[in-house]
Amino acid sequence: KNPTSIENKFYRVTFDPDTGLISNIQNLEKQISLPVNQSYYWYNASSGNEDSSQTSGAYIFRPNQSEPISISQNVRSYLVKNSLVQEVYQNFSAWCSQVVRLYSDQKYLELEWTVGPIPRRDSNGKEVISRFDTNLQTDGLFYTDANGRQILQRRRNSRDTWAFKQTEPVAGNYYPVNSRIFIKDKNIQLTVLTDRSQGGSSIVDGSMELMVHRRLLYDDFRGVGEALLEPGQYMEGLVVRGKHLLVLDTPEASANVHRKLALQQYLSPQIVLSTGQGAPYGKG
Amino acid sequence: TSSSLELRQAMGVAQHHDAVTGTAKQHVNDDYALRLFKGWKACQVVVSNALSSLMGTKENFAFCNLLNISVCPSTEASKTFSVLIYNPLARAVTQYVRLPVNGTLYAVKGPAGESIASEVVPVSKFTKDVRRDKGYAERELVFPGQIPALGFSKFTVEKVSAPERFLGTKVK
Repeated sequence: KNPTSIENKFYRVTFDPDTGLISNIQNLEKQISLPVNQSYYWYNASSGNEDSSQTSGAYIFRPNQSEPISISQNVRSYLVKNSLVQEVYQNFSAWCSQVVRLYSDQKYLELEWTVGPIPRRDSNGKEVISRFDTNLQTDGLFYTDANGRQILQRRRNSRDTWAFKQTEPVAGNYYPVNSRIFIKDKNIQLTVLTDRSQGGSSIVDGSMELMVHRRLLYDDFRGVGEALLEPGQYMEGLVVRGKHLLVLDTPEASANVHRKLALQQYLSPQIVLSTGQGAPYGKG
Repeated sequence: TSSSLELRQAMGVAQHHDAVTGTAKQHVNDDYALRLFKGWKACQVVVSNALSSLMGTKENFAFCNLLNISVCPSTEASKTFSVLIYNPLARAVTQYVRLPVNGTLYAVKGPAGESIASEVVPVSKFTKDVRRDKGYAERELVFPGQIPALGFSKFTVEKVSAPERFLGTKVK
């Protein structure tokens, strides 16, 4: 049986017993509950089409259709429950897995994802995303940071300073996410903090996605002259592991949480080990 | 002796737009990564010297760069070790530490010798699949570390023998 929930003093995360996916996140302090469906998908990279010969490559993100392909809608999962930490391990496929983690006294939910090596035997370039689907009424708006500094409001299929005609419904709405992305309505804000720069967007209202890994088969003719294949040490593609931190709060209170947390991500404490048997030492 | 100049030079090279965005050829990206690695190796000596100076003892410090895949030879093999956590932020933080270990029970003590709550959790199958032959830790030690602003805390970890099973005595 798939685990059904984990919780600490501040958060409760509920999982769908049939699919094993996250189905609801609650902020227990603020009594906020948000149905969230979180899963992993991949966009099939374009190798060019009738409209344009442009391929997806190192410079260019161009999926060949607007709908991403689900890696799995049913995950195998198991729970490790202790007093300091509770973890649900989710296996989406042989090359995609995730740990949903709640430490006992921390005011955020941690998602540690592991993606790769991305297979290419099917001759498809793949651009892998983590997507959060909610029922928030976001009216085409979402928010991303600008190099970890000010937050910029993004409006789907729109640009502030010129009359914009959208020709790429997915790629044309992707923005850099250096530290965080969020969506909100009047009462609830869902914020995701990243541990590295990624691309992100909100393609439909209430949805938010981040690209975590990509492996492509063609050069994009923008100068690099190579496909973004990255074979890695074992010549089968890179395995990437990273973290997304989720904060669910009111729009008024969220900034106070995500600004501190983002700084702690960027300037994270450094661990050094020793055997503890040192000789006296002075600058002289 | 060492200098942070090597890392600063590598960072200078990596300001090129290809390095920032990842649009270089593979062999150029490999070179960016190698330069950063060499820079970080040089900085480990700088950090060791700084910590020795702050602590007043010269120790054989180890930097575990593969903690994200539960690999650290120092913690996997040792029965006793110290964990120093430096906090570069201007406010105190609590950081959960995860260290790969092979024992089942550990005693963790804080900077003042106080006992710190800790627990040992199994390393996931996903991690074992990813790390290949880099490490073999079966478990991870987890504990919360409180670290002062712009400073460090030292924690000592000691492997505790699991209590022997009470076998009882035969009574005639």
